[in-house]
Amino acid sequence: NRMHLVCPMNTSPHVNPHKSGHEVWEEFSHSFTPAVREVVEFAKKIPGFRDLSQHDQVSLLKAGTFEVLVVRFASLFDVKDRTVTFLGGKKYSVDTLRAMGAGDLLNSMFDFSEKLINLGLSEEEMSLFTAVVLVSADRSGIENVNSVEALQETLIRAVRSLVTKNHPNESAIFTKLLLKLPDLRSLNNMHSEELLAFKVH
Amino acid sequence: FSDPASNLGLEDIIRKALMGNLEERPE
Repeated sequence: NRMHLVCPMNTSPHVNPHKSGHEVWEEFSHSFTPAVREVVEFAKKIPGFRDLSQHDQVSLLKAGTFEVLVVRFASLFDVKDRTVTFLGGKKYSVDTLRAMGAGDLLNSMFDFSEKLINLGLSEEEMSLFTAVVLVSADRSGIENVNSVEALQETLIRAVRSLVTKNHPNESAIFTKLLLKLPDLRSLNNMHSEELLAFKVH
Repeated sequence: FSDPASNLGLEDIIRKALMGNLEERPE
């Protein structure tokens, strides 16, 4: 009987012990649904995304929503104060969340958020990078890999061009940014394992 | 647990959000 939900996409990590597992899950789902809808709205605005087959649009969103949310909500992880702000607006320290059962994923999220924020990207750069995260041709279940790959390459070229223009003296930024992609995959896998543990409980 | 998105109910939310505009369009 797990009593805490340590994901910041929740309003609070505290779970009402009188609620059933199903009710807890419904409440959590209600909490993260608006953020997922925002990811879908963002995807719709990526030039070319709506031209992909409906099947591939759904597959990309299913596989990449978590990673997009990690990028969009990196600022919830305050590296300096070692706190996490939940959607309800309250901050919780790492120690508190650890005591509630948070594991390695929490540390990895802090590491990722710190490195991403330290790149000092503009809103436009971050937005284009987020599009690259979402449009990845190697996600499972893609039926028209060539179309997704072509769109991904266009988006990568756009990010490179923008980052090179905005940071002419920092040639490594684009490389560092691309290296965030495998980091996100790794976080996604860890997150799936945590979800499995949650469902099993 | 090969498809965490489906287990989360994500696919439903995604499909509805993707198709939402079509569904809301008046006949």
